[in-house]
Amino acid sequence: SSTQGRLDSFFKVL
Amino acid sequence: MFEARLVNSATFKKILDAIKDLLDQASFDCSESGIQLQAMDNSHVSLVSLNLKSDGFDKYRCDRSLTMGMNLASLSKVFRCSGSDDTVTIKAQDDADTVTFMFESKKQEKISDYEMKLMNLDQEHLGIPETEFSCIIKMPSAEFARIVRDLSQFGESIVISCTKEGVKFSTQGDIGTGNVKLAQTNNFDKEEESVIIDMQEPVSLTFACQYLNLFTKATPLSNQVTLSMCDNVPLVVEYQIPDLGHLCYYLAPKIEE
Repeated sequence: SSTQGRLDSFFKVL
Repeated sequence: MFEARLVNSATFKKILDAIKDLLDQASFDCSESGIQLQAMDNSHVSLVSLNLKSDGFDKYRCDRSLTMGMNLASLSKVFRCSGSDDTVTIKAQDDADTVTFMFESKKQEKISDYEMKLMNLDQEHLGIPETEFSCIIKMPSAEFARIVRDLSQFGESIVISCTKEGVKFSTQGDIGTGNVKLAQTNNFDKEEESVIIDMQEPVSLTFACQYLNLFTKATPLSNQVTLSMCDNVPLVVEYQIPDLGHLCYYLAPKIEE
């Protein structure tokens, strides 16, 4: 099974 | 003073239709260079990035940069009042708490205006790192919408696999599996009907159907869509808006447990 990734782990908050 | 006029208000309506199911509210950042919007959906799984360049508008004036926070359901109500051939003019004073939309019919026999309250949104801007994508797939946007719609009937996720030979969309669910393979076309006469693959390395990633389906709401904006993929990096789904800019969606891949 797979879990949905979140964008927070890929993109930095400026 | 901010003023932007677009002869074809239907384009703005299409943009709105393409983002309103993903975002409840969003900030439109207006500057001399144009209008930009960047916002994540509530679950922080996808991001919408809209860029409309100032010279794509029929008239554009922005004396001071301003951020207009808008409720997109309210904005949709305003644009529902426009005719398909209307011209729209968007106006706001500096530091205003409202924005005005004026719709003019082709022969100018009907002019309507709607003033909408702006919102103060806590917006966080995200830095999106430059990525060297392993695969960039350019294909007809209607074909992409069709495939996503078809496969969504069977499963919750779609695996997009790209090799030199082509791109494969696959799904599996309780009733079985589905696969759609698209080969690269050699039909250079009709660019908008072509499937063009630029592959450095093969890649295979899994994405939620629900989000892919929401992205395909942008189909009326462009004949072509570009999918950019790289291992462990969000998918980029890009629609060029002719002469005006582009609308990009980012989607975090599903991770195997």
